[in-house]
Amino acid sequence: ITGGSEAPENTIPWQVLLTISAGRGGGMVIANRWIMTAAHVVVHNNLPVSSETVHIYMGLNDVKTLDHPTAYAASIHIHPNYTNTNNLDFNNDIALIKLKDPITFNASIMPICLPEERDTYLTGLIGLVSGYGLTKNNSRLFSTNKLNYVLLPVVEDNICAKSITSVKDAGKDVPNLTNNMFCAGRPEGGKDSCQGDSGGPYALSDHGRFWAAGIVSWGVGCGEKGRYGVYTRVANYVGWIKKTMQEN
Amino acid sequence: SMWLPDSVPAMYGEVQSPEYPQPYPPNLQEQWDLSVPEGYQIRLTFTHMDIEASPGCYYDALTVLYNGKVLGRFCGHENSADGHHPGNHPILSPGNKLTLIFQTDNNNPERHQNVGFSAQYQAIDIDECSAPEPVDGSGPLCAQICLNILGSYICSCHHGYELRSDQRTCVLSCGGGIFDEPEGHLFSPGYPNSPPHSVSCQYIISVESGFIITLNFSDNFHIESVNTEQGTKCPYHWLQVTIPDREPIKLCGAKSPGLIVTNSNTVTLDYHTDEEGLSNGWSLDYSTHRVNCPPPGNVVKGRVTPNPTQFFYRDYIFVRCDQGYKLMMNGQEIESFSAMCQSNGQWHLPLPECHIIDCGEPQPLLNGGVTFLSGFQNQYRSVIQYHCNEPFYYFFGSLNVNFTCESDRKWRSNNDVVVSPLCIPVCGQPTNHITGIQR
Repeated sequence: ITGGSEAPENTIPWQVLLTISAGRGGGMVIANRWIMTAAHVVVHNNLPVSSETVHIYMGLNDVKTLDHPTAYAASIHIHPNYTNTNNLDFNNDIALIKLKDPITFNASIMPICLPEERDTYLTGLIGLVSGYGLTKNNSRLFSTNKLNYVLLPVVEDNICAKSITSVKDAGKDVPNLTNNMFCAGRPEGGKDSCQGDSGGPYALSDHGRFWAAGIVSWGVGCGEKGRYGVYTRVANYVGWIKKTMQEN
Repeated sequence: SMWLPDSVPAMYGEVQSPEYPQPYPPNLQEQWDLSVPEGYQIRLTFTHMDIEASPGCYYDALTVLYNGKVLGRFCGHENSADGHHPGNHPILSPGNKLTLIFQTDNNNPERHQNVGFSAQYQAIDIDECSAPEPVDGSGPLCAQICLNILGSYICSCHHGYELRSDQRTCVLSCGGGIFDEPEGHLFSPGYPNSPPHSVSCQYIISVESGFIITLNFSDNFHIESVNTEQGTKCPYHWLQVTIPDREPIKLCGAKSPGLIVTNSNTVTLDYHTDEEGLSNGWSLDYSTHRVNCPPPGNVVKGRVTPNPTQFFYRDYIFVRCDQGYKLMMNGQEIESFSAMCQSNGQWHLPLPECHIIDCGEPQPLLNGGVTFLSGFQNQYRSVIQYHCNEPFYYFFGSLNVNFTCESDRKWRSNNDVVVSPLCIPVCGQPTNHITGIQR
């Protein structure tokens, strides 16, 4: 998280830290046996990672205090239409991890709500993005063990699309923006999600109740001016989420 | 070869004059010998008779005979005043044979052709028993009891006597009389007249176990007794009443003992007279009634049914517990209870008890808990309340759910639901909030 703050205890109880091999990613609790994350977090070299290699931490805000995983993965369910073969296609960047044992919820671990199916997100709504990913200070990236968060508004699709086009025009290969994605961030930059936050929650609040509007997916740089973070539009996947949970 | 049944006389038949219903020929001398089985008599009924009428049936006649004795000589027509016609009255033979002789002369009236007769006969059972006593002094058909049967009769004797080999007269023999019917009548040989001397009769009344015999002597009681200074003695004639496990009672005198309740299902009566003296004897009616069982009592929190004023052998009682209670016997729960009044006057099972039921420990609630609101040890009517671990879980639709221990031993909610409630996780509502005072 760039330009954010350290999260006080029990303020983002759905936050999950995933460590897979040497990598770090985020996730969110959506039920007592289910974690939602980004597909690219649990896919390595175009292959799903083994569930044994996934370590799942939750309930605390400081990675240093987590001496052993909170839960273990029983199975990983990647969206069937996620085909990021060249690392430039983040369409359908969503996956579910089923846990071996159910979690009992408390103040530090709590599920985040899911949106209504096909919910729309109003431009300008402020969302809460969180994760244990890189932070930035004076244009230098830092690793952190503390859970950070930042509040970012939903960006209009056209503005986001233009931002990405401008990058393309500059001759860089970047993924396409699809209807299954939305953008959040500030045009002036500085505040953004970053590497290591992938799979983590972008939460919108409705009358004090947070719901999972997006999953940290990709972006060009972190917190750069005129750039926005791109998030998986969870409302487009509520049907698949329910189906996967029921069938498993 | 083939066996043919013996010729058995017919039970009925028909007799008609020659060439009937055509006119009969002259110069006839026709005879029919009718017979039916022994023990029956013949009833002959004319369906039509048309024989030349003449005074005394002199010319043409039908003569009916039994053993050569003429029962009737008939001629004429049923509608004519001439001749001698039997009309509609049947002719009954004294025995099982009957002879009919039809005679005609050589001359028939020219203007009227007589057709003769047609008659039917049938066997009628003879009630030998109601026949008058023969005048030859041989005595009645049966000395004591006559039973008419079809085609015959049977003689029988009163208790205390048996049939002689002549199958007609009876000889005193009163041993071995066993009475096993629920009620009956007994009397001494010859009662109310004095029997022959030296009578030794035994009567055993023995009914099913569970029944009690009551003797009811008639007032007309007379057994020779001797009055002594010590009171009435029965040295020569007596009736001894023996009831198991009790001292035998010797009865004599002229006063009826009246009612004797034996409290036993077996009573032996021994009647004895010697070769002298005079006793006119006795008679009694005996009856039986079922043994009593004591009232079974009451069951706390239960009901004993039925509830008559008295309980008798083979009566059943049933026990049901009040709602919320279960039947217990010897520490074990039983599904139902019934007990029968036995022949010894005891119930075959003691009464059970009714214990309050319990629903067992309520199902634990995942991510919730249960609290007792009222009642005792999960017993009937106890009320518990489930709750979810707030603020992280909640009941869908309500804050708390009350369950009551019902009579079917299930915890049921007010909505009659049996299954435990479910605690649903609360989502997206952290207990701590990110707040910023600075603007």
